[in-house]
Amino acid sequence: NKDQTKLIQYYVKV
Amino acid sequence: MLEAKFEQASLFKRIIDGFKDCVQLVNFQCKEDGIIAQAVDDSRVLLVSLEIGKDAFQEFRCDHPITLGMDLNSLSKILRCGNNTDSLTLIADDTPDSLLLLFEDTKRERISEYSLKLMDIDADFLKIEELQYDTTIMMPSADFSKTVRDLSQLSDSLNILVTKETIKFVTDGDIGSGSVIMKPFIDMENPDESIKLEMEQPVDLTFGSKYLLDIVKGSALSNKIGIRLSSEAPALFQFDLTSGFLQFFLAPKFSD
Repeated sequence: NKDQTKLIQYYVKV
Repeated sequence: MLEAKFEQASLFKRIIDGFKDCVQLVNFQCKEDGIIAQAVDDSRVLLVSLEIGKDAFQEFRCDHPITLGMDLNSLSKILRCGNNTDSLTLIADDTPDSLLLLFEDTKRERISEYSLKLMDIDADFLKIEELQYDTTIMMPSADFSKTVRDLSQLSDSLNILVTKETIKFVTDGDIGSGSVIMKPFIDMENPDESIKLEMEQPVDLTFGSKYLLDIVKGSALSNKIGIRLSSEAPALFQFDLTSGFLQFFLAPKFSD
């Protein structure tokens, strides 16, 4: 089984 | 004042239908060169980025930047009221609390007018850096759509592997497993049927099937889909408009 990553791990909020 | 006229309402319908099932509340930012929108799904895994350039419109005028916060479910209800071949004009004043949608059937001299209440939507905006992707695939959107729909029946995950000359989609679930292998080729007579592959690095990535099923709903917008993959960043799936695009950024799954 693999874990789903989240966008916030790659992008920053502006 | 915003006045944005689509020659055919069907274009705006297809754009909204392309992403309304994964995000609901969206801020549309209208500027002098067109309309852009960005929204993230509730699970924070899939990001939608839309750009409709002014050249996609028959007429476009936006004197001051304005933001139209819309509930896509409500917008869809109104869009279903117009015929596909009607022209559709979006009209809003500089500090709007509603958006006017005007459908016109010029042949029958029929005009339908709807007003959609706008919302204040407090949404995060994510900064997406320009990125060098490991692999770029351009393929028929119908082929990608069928592959995703077929393989997603077997598992909640779908693996995309790209090597020098092969694109492989693999799924492995409780009821069984499946794979679809494609190779790049050029169709001289129907260029849109071609599969192009540019590979800097092989990739082996896993994505949630449910998000891919959301993404393929954009297929009505374009015969082709661009897929950009990197082991370091979310994948980019792109449908091009005559002016603009609908992009989906999807975070991958990894082994812990």
